[in-house]
Amino acid sequence: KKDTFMENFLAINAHFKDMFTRLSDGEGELILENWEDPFAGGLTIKAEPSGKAIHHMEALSGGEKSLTALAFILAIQKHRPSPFYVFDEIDMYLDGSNAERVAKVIKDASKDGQFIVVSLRKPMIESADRTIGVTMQEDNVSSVTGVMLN
Amino acid sequence: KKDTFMENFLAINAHFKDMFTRLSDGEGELILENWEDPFAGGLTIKAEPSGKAIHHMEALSGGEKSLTALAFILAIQKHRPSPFYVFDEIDMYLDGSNAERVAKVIKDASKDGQFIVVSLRKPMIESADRTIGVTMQEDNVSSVTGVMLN
Amino acid sequence: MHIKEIDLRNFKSFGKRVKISFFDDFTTISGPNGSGKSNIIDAILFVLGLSSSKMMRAERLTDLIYNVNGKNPDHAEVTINFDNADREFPLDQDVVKVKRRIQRTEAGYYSNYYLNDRPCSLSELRTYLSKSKIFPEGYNVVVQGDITKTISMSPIERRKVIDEIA
Amino acid sequence: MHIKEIDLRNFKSFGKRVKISFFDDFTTISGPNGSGKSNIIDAILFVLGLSSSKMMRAERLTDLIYNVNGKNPDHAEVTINFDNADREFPLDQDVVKVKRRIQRTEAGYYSNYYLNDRPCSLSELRTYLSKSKIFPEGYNVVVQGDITKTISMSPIERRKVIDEIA
Ligand SMILES: Nc1ncnc2c1ncn2[C@@H]1O[C@H](COP(=O)(O)OP(=O)(O)OP(=O)(O)O)[C@@H](O)[C@H]1O
Ligand SMILES: Nc1ncnc2c1ncn2[C@@H]1O[C@H](COP(=O)(O)OP(=O)(O)OP(=O)(O)O)[C@@H](O)[C@H]1O
Ligand SMILES: [Mg+2]
Ligand SMILES: [Mg+2]
Repeated sequence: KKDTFMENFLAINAHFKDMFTRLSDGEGELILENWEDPFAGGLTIKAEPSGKAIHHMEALSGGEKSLTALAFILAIQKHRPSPFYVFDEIDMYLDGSNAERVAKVIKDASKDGQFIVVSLRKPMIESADRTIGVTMQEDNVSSVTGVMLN
Repeated sequence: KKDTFMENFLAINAHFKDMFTRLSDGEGELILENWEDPFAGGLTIKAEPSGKAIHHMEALSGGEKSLTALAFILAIQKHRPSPFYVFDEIDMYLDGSNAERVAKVIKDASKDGQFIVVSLRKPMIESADRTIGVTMQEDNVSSVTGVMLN
Repeated sequence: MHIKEIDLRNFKSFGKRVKISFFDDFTTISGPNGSGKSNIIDAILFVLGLSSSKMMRAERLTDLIYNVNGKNPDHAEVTINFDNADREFPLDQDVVKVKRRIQRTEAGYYSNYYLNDRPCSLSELRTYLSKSKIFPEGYNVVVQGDITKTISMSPIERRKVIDEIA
Repeated sequence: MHIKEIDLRNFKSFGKRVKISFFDDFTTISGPNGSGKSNIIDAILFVLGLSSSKMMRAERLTDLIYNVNGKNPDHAEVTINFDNADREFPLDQDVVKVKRRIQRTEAGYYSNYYLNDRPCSLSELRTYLSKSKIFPEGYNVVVQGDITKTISMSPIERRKVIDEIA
């Protein structure tokens, strides 16, 4: 049990380091609170976006927290992809250049899985294979206005 | 005590109705749970954005909740302005047209008070009187890059 | 395995039946505030049993049934058709259909799950889903406003996500 | 009354002294993710005693002192100069200066408030501030990610905001 956990953890950690660097130019790492007995402790994240000194995760900015969380989810996806990923406005805290970086990484990850992403931001919409438009008609009825292909 | 409360409540409610309509084209109203004895109950909000049927506040979308919350804050500001208002990315859930609407309303409200608004969105930046740029230098030190006048 | 089509009937703001096709790549959903984008995500959570009513912004499950001035149907239904050509879903079929229907009654409501039109329990559905790596905690779904959830969860909760994968 | 200038010394990411001028109209603050925008808002909450350390994303108050690889000053200070020409702040002066300083010590830390360079307690400062309609609950400040707070607060909490105004 511990062996399987460690095997998965080390593989995911390797993906996390890579993904964190791609998303934020800095260095990140997953850290077990108890390496001897992982089940006795938790998992923390060391995040140093764009070469900054290490701080509590709490002190990170809204954008930096989003990038760190995404690196964790996408590291797991690289290791063991789920059939599909559904994200609702994950780019809302991101500035222009980070929104573009994230959109590119998702486009790349969509080679090994299906991604359905709700977004209002141009970088995400322009990177996708297609966009489904939704609108509200009278009587409070939602409808799909058709699909734009990129 | 009840009289002063009711006087303030009715004035704020009148502002809320007006502000809600300006921000979302619909109808909104502040409702006391106990009109006889306001201190025995709470205050709920009736929100019908762009003419939709009334739903629980919980069922509103991210953008609709933001507009409703802003209408409440700005209704109080109209009635009894604080010396300053500080908002950090209040426009993050808003689509383009709502972000513009909110920026115009804040520009207008800034005639009776000081507004300091952190934002990454163009409509807000373009409506402001000036923009203070912030950047991170080496050594993890933040600095102000100067001020752009509109 | 991937989502091929979602079929919404009277689910939240989808008062008219809507079928949305999906492909095995990168799709965005966009539109004005309040148009129904997050309601589509809620429909996915609903039919796969991935969440409580609170997560779908409803006080009771019956709040998920379309309800506007006088139009007040007594049921809502969501169906997902999965493309299962790669047999990732442990059934030997090219298309797997998962449906959930909620029916309002005098006394309350019924909520039923169906796998290829055969009634099944939530726990049976979950056994199938976790074999294809769709877990009840749904870390592969991020609802609106929740992107920093993995940062604010406790270290123990975060470690448990890896346990599940292992 | 309005904020005329904010002076930051060693507060969070402001390792170099920074003075920011403000005017009595509509100012936006913009810049890349992680550049220090929200830290300016935290500085306003800090100096006016409007929040707990948790709201400023710090575990302990000493986490608010600039701290980067080896550079580790032992104090942080924020000063706000208010333009008080309209005498909204109940002191007969054109400029009112509110300062807060936190000093790390062997045993822990000191945190002191100053009004026009004279030490004062938080409760004394709060009495002055509420006369100029700056309330401790700070409903005139919306921190990042918190815009829908007025919707998710309880009806009683929401009614209390009106009580305060009355
Ligand atoms: N049972 C229901 N019947 C009818 N309409 C409903 C029901 N439940 C929710 N709604 C409506 O759905 C709308 C919210 O939709 P949704 O949250 O999907 O919007 P959105 O497109 O995600 O918007 P945003 O960009 O602001 O996040 C609300 O206006 C609400 O009135
Ligand atoms: N005590 C401290 N010393 C040095 N740096 C700190 C300290 N506390 C926080 N920081 C840094 O401040 C940064 C966060 O700044 P802030 O939250 O103001 O960013 P922001 O400009 O609001 O970004 P966003 O657009 O993503 O919200 C973090 O990168 C963190 O490392
Ligand atoms: Mg939404
Ligand atoms: Mg910020």
